Amino acid sequence: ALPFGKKLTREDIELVEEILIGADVGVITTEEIIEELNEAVKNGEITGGDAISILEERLIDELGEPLRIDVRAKPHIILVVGVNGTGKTTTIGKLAHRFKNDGKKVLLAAGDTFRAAASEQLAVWAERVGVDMVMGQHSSDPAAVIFDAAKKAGAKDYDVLIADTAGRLHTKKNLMEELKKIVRVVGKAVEGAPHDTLLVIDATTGQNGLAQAEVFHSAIKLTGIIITKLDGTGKGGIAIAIRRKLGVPICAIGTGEKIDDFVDFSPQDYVKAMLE
Amino acid sequence: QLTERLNQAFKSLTGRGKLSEKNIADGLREVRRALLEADVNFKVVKSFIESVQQEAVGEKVMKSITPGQQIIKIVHDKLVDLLGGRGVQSIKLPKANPTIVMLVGLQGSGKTTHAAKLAVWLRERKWNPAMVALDVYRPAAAQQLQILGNQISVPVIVPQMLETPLSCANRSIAEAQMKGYDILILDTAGRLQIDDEMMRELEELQLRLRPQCVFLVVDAMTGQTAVEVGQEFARRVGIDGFILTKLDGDAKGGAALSLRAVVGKPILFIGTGEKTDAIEPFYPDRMANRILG
Ligand SMILES: Nc1nc2c(ncn2[C@@H]2O[C@H](COP(=O)(O)OP(=O)(O)OP(=O)(O)O)[C@@H](O)[C@H]2O)c(=O)[nH]1
Ligand SMILES: Nc1nc2c(ncn2[C@@H]2O[C@H](COP(=O)(O)OP(=O)(O)OP(=O)(O)O)[C@@H](O)[C@H]2O)c(=O)[nH]1
Ligand SMILES: [Mg+2]
Ligand SMILES: [Mg+2]
Repeated sequence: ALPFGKKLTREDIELVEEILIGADVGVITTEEIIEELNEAVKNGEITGGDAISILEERLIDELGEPLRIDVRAKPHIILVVGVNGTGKTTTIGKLAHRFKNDGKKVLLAAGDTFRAAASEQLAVWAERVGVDMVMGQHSSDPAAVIFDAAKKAGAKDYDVLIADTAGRLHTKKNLMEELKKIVRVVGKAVEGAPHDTLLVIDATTGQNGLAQAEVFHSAIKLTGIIITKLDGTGKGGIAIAIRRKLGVPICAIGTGEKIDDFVDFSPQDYVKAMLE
Repeated sequence: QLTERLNQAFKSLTGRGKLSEKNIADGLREVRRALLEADVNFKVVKSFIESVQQEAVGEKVMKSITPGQQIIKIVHDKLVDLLGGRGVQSIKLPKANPTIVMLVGLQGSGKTTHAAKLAVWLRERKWNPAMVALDVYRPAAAQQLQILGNQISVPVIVPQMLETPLSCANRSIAEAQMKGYDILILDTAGRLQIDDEMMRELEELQLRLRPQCVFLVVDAMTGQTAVEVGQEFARRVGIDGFILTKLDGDAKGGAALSLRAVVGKPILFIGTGEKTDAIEPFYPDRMANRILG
């Protein structure tokens, strides 16, 4: 136990560093967290417990409230975005399954009109889940596909529309402009849309995850983050840096490739898994 | 930038005598941060910094460059060395009947896309390639490879109804021999290195097919876990080289150093875009600049 008013020991700091850096929290965020913990110990805000348990408490606190999607609007439109290969299309299948089980009428929009077999991939998910899907021609304007889907969602009384988009590196200005256009256009189709914009991040991503979140968030306002592939050895620690810097909450995590490998985000479970 | 940060750290130094242990320790603290920020593995950074430290001790302070620049030069040269040395490492593809290249890796790393890129690259070098879709799990995986094959006019062999990957692979070998394809590119399903059943599938493919070249396809934005992934694929399947993808983004790509240092196999190609021509050979000194930049 830490004696009142003392600093964290050299060993404590090295242990915390290794855990946080090893989890992809990043060296700068890690240094900040260690500094804050040191201050808290010096000021007597923390008077006991080992380094790991005070770290656990701090990280859980840091992550704040998870995002729980609140299907208020009708149709409630969710835009799913992120860089290439993170798990957007698969996650949409899982999300659709979740909403359908909650008794919602769900529509999907195959907004990736670029990548080979992207719409076909989403179509398989639509069929598995038992929901309708709107798709366009290959190379058609994704904004047009999503606009049509939004109009249909409104006209045909759907509760939720989930729009898939093509993976895009945040460094590609023209692709980020395309995304801004999608947001403008869907807002014209349905007032207040998109009601949620979710960034999908791969749990194995390192520091680039923060740049991704920053650029996507400044281009189109994110309402939540989904971390996929947490069934692997990646810890997704960059989500902590993202939460600290941008304040965007985490909504859910992907824990596999099957339809129900989808878990509401729990800061406690997530931090415990990171620290073991 | 690292150079500026190091110059700041060494403002008071003049170009005389040797770099002191303290100079080096201060400089290396900045280098360590830069390497970790670039996603180089924590343990790899530790041993890298230690070896640079040993090399830097006693180096004479050079008159023509600042101490900060001098430390960077030592670090840069060592990085280039670790990444494979000057120049490009060429891929060895012995003739077999047919030669078999297999792509493996985590989900979403870019395997399917790079199968097509490799097919184009090989054809430019007078091979007659065909691609084989061995991913029987992901929705529309075979279709994805087929569409790419159509785009580049390379034949694609896809699994039949309920056919296993091994059976499809064997059938593609027979087809290659019959139709004169001299190289087959096998695209496998993405998998976690800790998924025992999926890793056993790969072990069996490797054992039965004896591919001449197994590439681990790795996303350049992969963080600290790259080492665990690389080691496990190398241990269970055997890796001949890496393809580092999505380098057209701004990920520093430190995973490259971690993989090369820990697995000891070369990075042979990098992916620089979504189109089928976006593949280049790997240049260690360009990568070193990127990691340190
Ligand atoms: N293990 C694991 N694999 C996942 C998870 N989520 C998605 N995947 C896999 O990751 C790969 C990529 O998933 P996609 O849904 O195609 O990813 P995407 O972001 O839509 O990809 P692009 O549209 O090409 O940018 C697939 O093989 C999925 O099965 C997860 O939570 N765990
Ligand atoms: N910008 C960029 N995108 C890439 C690159 N390589 C692949 N991609 C994209 O990354 C995403 C995933 O590529 P895939 O080829 O489907 O990846 P995979 O490893 O086959 O995925 P699984 O089969 O699900 O494991 C797609 O959107 C590709 O277009 C690259 O070098 N640069
Ligand atoms: Mg997709
Ligand atoms: Mg694939």
